[in-house]
Amino acid sequence: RPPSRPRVLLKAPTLAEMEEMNISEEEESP
Amino acid sequence: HPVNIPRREKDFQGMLEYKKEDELKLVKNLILELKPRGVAVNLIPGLPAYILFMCLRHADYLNDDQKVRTLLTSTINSIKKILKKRGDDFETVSFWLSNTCRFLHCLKQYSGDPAFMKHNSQRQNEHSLSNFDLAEYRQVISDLAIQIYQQLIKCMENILQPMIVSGMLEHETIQGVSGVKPTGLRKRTSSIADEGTDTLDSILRQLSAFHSTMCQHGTDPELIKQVVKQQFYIIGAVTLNNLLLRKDMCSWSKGMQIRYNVSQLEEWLRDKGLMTCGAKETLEPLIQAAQLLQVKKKTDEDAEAICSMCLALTTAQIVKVLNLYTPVNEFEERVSVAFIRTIQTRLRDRCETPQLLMDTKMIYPVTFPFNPSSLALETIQIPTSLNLGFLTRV
Repeated sequence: RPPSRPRVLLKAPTLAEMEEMNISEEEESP
Repeated sequence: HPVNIPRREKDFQGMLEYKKEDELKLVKNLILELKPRGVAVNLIPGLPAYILFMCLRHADYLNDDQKVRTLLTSTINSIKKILKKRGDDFETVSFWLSNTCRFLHCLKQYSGDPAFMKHNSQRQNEHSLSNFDLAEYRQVISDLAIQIYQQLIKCMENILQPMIVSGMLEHETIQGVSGVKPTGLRKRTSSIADEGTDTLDSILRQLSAFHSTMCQHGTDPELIKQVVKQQFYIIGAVTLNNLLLRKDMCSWSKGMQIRYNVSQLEEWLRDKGLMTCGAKETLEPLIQAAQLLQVKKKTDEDAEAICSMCLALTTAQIVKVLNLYTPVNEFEERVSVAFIRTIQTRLRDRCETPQLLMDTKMIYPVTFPFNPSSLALETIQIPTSLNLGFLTRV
């Protein structure tokens, strides 16, 4: 079912910025 | 007492529901701990990419931008992490290159952009993302794919490079051609046990191993072509550079051997249906150097023929080969200084850099042509071996 309203553009960080974000997977248990 | 009746495939929407707190488990089991050589061998090509995309579709369906963002970020970071850890393993790099490309294709195919929907079924169009435009993330993932591609090339180069001189130049397969060794040359002794043992056959076997791994991983055919072209470039460049540095490689019989080896490489391309990928063309400087070893090098007419034949070689390279040329028997002579002068004069007006050696580290720019899949997301089942029981088919 095609949406009736336009999609919202999600702003993305660059690849390098993303690495610095220290996302959850960095906290994985040993 | 409720009976668990399996849902029919047509009832599924091609999404996978997961709890936010399971995101870590998802990337851990699907990316960080997946062994391409173990479990992944039996998966449908690109399955991790489809699974991640189906999770993403569910987050999009919930209109939860934060969930979409963190899934994409975790996915990208986990792929980078596994490649940092196992980046020297060709299988791992090839596996994640093909899955990253598949994920990128899914983001396009289901973006809702008509440009990417031409080959979709009605049902696939219904599965387009409904709330978010992920064009910027597509760019990031394309950048990631470029990084992985470069890593794949490096990885392949590390395996292939040590085989090239031995297999392409030193090892002789044509019996009787060089029965007489070039005068004044001694056989190089190898300092490392393995050195000098690689043959053209081992190079061809290695190329086939790379090729079959990429095919198993469902790598896009257009991408395989680019990898093969790069492989051939490296083979040609390393071979030519060594020829230009070694007098014992500049003889008529080596020219013969190189041409035979090139024909075997061409045969390999033909066998794999890769004749149009531009790989053969990358060998042109080497082919011309081999021809240069075999043509007559005496008269003005010979000089003219050489200049019109060796268009893929620089003047420095042509002159170097002529200087190094070593007769194999008493019927041949060294190339005269006068002849080399004639060549230099004829080539004086060529506009080129005075480059002698080829750049073996050069990497052709890569592209990832859009390759939509006909696979229906709603039919995808997750093998229990992936330990993703916390995902719910929706």
